Amino acid sequence: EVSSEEFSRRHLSFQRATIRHTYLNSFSTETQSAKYGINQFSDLSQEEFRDLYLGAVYERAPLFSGLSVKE
Amino acid sequence: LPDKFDWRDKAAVAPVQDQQACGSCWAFSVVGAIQSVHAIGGSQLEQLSVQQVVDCSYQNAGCNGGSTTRALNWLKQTRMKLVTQSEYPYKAKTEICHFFSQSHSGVAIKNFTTHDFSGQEKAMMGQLVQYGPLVAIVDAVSWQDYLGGIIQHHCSSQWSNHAILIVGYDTTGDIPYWIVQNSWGTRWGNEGYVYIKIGGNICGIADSVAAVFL
Repeated sequence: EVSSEEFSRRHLSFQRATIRHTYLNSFSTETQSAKYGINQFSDLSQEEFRDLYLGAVYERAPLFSGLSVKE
Repeated sequence: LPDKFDWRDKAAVAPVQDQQACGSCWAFSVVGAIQSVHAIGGSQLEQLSVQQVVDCSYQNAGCNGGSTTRALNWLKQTRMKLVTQSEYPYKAKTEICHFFSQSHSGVAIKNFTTHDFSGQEKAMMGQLVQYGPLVAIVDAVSWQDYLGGIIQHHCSSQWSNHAILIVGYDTTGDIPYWIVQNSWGTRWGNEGYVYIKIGGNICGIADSVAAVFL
């Protein structure tokens, strides 16, 4: 049960997702390539998705030198 | 290095979990690596508490996000023992840190390494085989729409925003790929897993990679 305002918002996010899918799938030329389409996140805007699910903070790491500490 | 390697084949990877609407991916990836390395060391595979890390890793922001490096550093410095998931269950919201007595059993880390493996993904494969599943940070913006298959496009490096657990790789087919466990439940992707092309630092998978030692 959602308000008509929220329903409209979710519907718009869903429509935008389908447009995104067409673009993303246009690169999938090989059988093993990634496929993009409707899933549990399709009625979220990209901003909502980032805010809710992408919670990692990147911290720069030193380049791997190829040598272990012992070496 | 073997052509393909998967820690799931060695019963060292716990089932896919669902972080729900909580930005706790950083805690799931860190705890996932610890419980795997614990199992690789000969202990029984058991799910450890993600909620403990979410609540108690004070330098991070719980469900509002966090850094895997800061979480590992906190675990190393404090020698905090992670209790089991059943003793400290996941709530998908940040709560007050619950402390356990020093005598309470749990798993603590001794050390960890974090490196940038960009341009050196073969060396990263070596680390995976040698030390166990690896914690990594990726750009997962396009993963909102992912259904399955090997990701080769639509991801950037150096714009990482999501923490995951690399559990294996497969180089036997036309496109070599990393096998990555995500924390968005089994309904997403390949039963909760995502495959990422090896080489080219796709999604920034090699930008910041951590191995843990118990």
